[in-house]
Amino acid sequence: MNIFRFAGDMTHLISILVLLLKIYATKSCSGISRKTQELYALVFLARYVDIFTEFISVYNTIMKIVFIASTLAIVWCMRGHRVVRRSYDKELDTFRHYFLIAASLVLALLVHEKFTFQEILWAFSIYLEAVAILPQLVLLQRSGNVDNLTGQYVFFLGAYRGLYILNWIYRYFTEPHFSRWIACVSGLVQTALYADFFYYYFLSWKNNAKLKLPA
Amino acid sequence: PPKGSSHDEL
Repeated sequence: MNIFRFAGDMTHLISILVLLLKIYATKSCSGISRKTQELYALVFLARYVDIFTEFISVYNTIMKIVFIASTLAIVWCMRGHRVVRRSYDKELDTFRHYFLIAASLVLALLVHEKFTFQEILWAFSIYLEAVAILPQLVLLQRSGNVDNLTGQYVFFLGAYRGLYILNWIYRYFTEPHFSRWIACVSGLVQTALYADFFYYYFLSWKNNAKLKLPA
Repeated sequence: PPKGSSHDEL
């Protein structure tokens, strides 16, 4: 474990905590795409099927449980909580996310490290994670206004992806047989999706203004 | 996962 990977995991964790805080404090999920959250839940469930069979470290196992539980809690709040559910921007959250699931599954069946159930689920989760933010970005673009906590949420998620790239560069130079192609190419695609958001986030920060995305 | 694998990441 290097500092970039740890910092990446922590920003990932912070992003989820910020989202939970937003929902808990404001009893509202406006500006949050339920589709993106459901895709993330699927990503974690598919990737961590090895949670009881593959032991890497206590850190890994705890983080896996935290990611699965927190994402399921968010989905549950958005679907099941009487007050929170009313603030969901259903008419703005219309991205056809089933296409993303289908495309990721097909790609996982074609490109994987080994043709086994777990490896295909792993590749599927990597591909799906790369594009899972799309419904969220489309929702923000449509609504134009981004509230503070939602902006922080997407910022921390993007930071996590950026730090993971630094982690791979570090591992590439320090580990003899670091196999990484599927994860790294998908990770680059995923990070590139944030570029536009980061540009406007930086502008709003520089001008000390509220974050607004152009229509 | 094999040593130096990206499967040891989250």
